[in-house]
Amino acid sequence: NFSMDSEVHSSFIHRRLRSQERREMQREILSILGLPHRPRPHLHGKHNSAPMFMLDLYNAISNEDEDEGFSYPYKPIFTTQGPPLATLQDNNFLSGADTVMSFVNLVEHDKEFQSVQRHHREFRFDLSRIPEGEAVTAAEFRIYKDFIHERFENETFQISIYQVLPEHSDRDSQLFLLDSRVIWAAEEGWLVFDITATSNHWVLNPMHNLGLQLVLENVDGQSINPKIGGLIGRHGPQNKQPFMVAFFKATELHIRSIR
Amino acid sequence: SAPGKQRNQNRSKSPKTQEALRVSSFAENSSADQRQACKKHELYVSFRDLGWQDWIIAPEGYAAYYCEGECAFPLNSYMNATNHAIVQTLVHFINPETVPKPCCAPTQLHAISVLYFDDSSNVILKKYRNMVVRACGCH
Repeated sequence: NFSMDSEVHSSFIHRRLRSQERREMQREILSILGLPHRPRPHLHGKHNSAPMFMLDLYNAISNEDEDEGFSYPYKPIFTTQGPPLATLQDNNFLSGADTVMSFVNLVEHDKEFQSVQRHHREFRFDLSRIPEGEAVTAAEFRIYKDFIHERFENETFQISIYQVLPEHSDRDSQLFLLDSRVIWAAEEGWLVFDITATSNHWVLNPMHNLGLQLVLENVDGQSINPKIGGLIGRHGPQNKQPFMVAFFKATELHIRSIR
Repeated sequence: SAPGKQRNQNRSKSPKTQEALRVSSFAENSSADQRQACKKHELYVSFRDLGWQDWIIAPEGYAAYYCEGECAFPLNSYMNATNHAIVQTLVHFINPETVPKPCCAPTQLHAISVLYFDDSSNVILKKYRNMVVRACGCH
């Protein structure tokens, strides 16, 4: 009966789900999304730097052809008053990513380590929960640099990012230099460091994931507190917190199991 | 095949008119049979209504659509019928007890991107393919 069909159709659309139906619907949709359970994030920091960065990325790609992978709009996402500080030279590999994931820094407090030799700041990211069947195609470490009023505009600093290597019995943990660049005191914006190789290494060898170290030096080569250089840490504004972002490409075809 | 008389009458009409008539005739038959042709129906999946706004950042939901309706002769072009569907319908006519009609199912599916937190408060932006029905057809 057509009229009955219409009623059924109409009621199907508008009827509110009962709690049991709702739970089943949730389970079904989670299954479609490939998630074993509903994620329960500890923090609700939607205004933190990483979620905001990801939301910008989402908005940028949402108008594109959905059949294609993400094409990464590689302009500085957080435009600030100053010029963009850094961009990756080659972003071809970023287009075609199936998944993009940001990672929060797990170091609880900014320990502005002041060893005998030098100041440094540590960062750690948990890459153990990356989506199944995905390979890292690119990864970046992002840290915000604020304008420093107390400094001369033409003053420069050297910022270096190191990968912390595991300790051996005969020596302390070593550092492997990933990138180094000179920044002006007057500059402001996001600094972006390519950590693709390191991320791949960490994914393959989770035990070797001992994080990153950042060292800031003045023109005389003396290490200085990163805070003095305007680098935002955990005590800075939420939307300027350092984070890591990785781009993934599916390595295998996911076939949903028949239920 | 159409009887000779009818064929002569139709000869003066353009193929488009014939097609329009056939569609019209089918529509009449459908209403007589009180059946609905295979087509796309709206279905909005609301992540907000599912109570997931604490972990799904975007979108709030998406228009998923679904396919529903009868796949029966004549399988008009707007139904995106496959050649196999026509054969399937014929065989169904011959042996309706054992051979089912063609299925009304999606012929074109598109992806959506979902932005969400994981358990560790990391954020994932993932493209999920085959989530939105763009077109339905008979298979």
